[in-house]
Parts: sequence; structure tokens; C-alpha cells
Amino acid sequence: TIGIVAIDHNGNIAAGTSTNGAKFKIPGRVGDSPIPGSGAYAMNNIGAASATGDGDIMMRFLPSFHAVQAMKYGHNPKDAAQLAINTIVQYYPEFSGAIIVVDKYGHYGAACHGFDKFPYSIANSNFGKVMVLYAEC
Amino acid sequence: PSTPVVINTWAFTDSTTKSWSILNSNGSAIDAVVAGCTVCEQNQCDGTVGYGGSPDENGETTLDALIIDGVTMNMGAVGHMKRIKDAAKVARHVMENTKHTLLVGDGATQFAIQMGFKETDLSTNYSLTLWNQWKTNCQPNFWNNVRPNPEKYCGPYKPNPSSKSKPTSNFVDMKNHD
Repeated sequence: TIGIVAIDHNGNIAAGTSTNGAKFKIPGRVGDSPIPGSGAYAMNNIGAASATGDGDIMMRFLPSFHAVQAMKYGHNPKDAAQLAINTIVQYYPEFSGAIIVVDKYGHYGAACHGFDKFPYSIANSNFGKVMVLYAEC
Repeated sequence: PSTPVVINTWAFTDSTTKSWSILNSNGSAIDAVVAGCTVCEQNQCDGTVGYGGSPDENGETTLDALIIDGVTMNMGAVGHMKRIKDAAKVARHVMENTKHTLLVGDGATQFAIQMGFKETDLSTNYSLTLWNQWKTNCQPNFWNNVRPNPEKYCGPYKPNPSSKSKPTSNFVDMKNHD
């Protein structure tokens, strides 16, 4: 699955996902990726987020919506990402997943669980090029 | 502010590069997101995006995608879409050309065809090989509380009222995830 968040020159925010889902799923199964608030979420006056991992579990907690709402109530992107992951871990300590979060200013953060580390890719006006960063889980 | 910015899950840098080039050409955030997703669909990123990956129990590859406009809160998505390669582009059409949010299955396929997309088989030799290997013993699978025991046997399955296992998470790694 890929989840993408972008902020353009006008400060407008968009988010999206694309996936072929889990291997050997039961026919008819849809994961979290196309579910608003789960696979991704965006609000122009706050920021956006996108999640990846075990979609059957993640969609039960709407982690992208959770992270954006956390930023609305004052958390920075890194903390918002961790809050969304922590809520899932409370119920499913063995789950694997990650989330990337960006606020409307372009500040970003990521959190993960169940992997050693989680890679994500970013390009912004500070880097001026594409970088791969890692979140420690 | 550190904008414009594009950030995506996993080390799918071809997608980031495409999205970044669009933002730097004064393209919109939506254009950047759709184009980045489309690159991954065409590149079959880690076998987890696009055609030819993650076959289901019947050996079929189906696609899901979502596009969100943070300005208007308009959204479009497709789920379990069959036989159409461009999932993100179709999701954008759902957002821009319907009042709905999510279309699924064969209905999503018919919508895509109406929007001008070409119907094609999403299987590849790779996905069919994966599926044939899995089919020999049907492990792992996603069945629970059924008989015969899904950890040992293939289906078809029936509900097993005497079995009550706790909800658990699934195996996920870099090559198998949502």
C-alpha cells in the first residue's frame, strides 16, 4: 500500500492511498486503505495523515482521523502519530502498522508498531529533494 | 512553513519524486497525490500496489484507492475493484463526478469503464505463481471459528459454534500490508 499526503504552494492539503490489499484475503474483503479516516484523512486548516499495515485491525480505530483530531487539539504531528498507534496497541499488542502525519505548516512525524523500523519518503522545500527517513518502532 | 511538502508511506521514492515534481510545477495537492499513487500502481510497488500482486483466495487481484480533498472535504474511493489498473484515478472520478464516496466491486469496475478506463486482467505470472503455491495448503488464511480447522485444512468452511477464538492481528511485513 502507498499512502500519500501533499501540501501545495497554495497551502491546500490532499491525501490518498492505493493498494491491492492483503495476500490470500477472503474474496470480497476490503482493508483500511479506501476508508476515509482510516487509510488517510485531511483537513486543510489542520493537516493530514495516512496509515499502513494490518488493515483489518487499523480500520477499527480510524487512526488517520484520530491523528488529525489530535493535532486539532494541540498535539504536534509526532505525538499525534504516536497517540493513534498507542490506541490500537492497547487492544492489539501484536498488530503491525504505521502512520505518517503532517500539520498544515509542513511539520511532520511518524509512528509505528510491530516492525523494527518503518521507512517513509519525503520531499519538502527544506530538503529540496526526496529523502527516505525511518521511524523507530 | 516547510511547504510545499509531499510525504508517503514506505520507501517508494519514485512516487515521491513524481508528486514533488508536480508540486514544483505549481500543480495542486490533489494532482500530486493522484500522480504519486499512479506511479506506484504502474511500478507495482513491492507487489503491494497495483496489478499483479496480493491475489485473493481465488487468485484474483483487486484494487482499493482513496482520494481526499482537504479544502472541500470531498472524497472518492474504490474498494475491491476488479479488472481496472488505475485505481487512484478512478477514485478521483468518484470524487469529482459523483455525489458518492465509495464504490465497490463490479459496480466500481462498470463506473470506471463509463469514465473511459480500459478493462484488463490484473493477474500476472507472479501473482498466479504466488497463488498456486498458497493453494497447496491454504496457509496462512483469514478464517476463524470454522470447520474444518482452517489452520490445517483448506475450505470450503462452515461456522463452528463450539470454537470461540479471541480476535487477533494478521501477519504483516514489507511485502504484505494494507
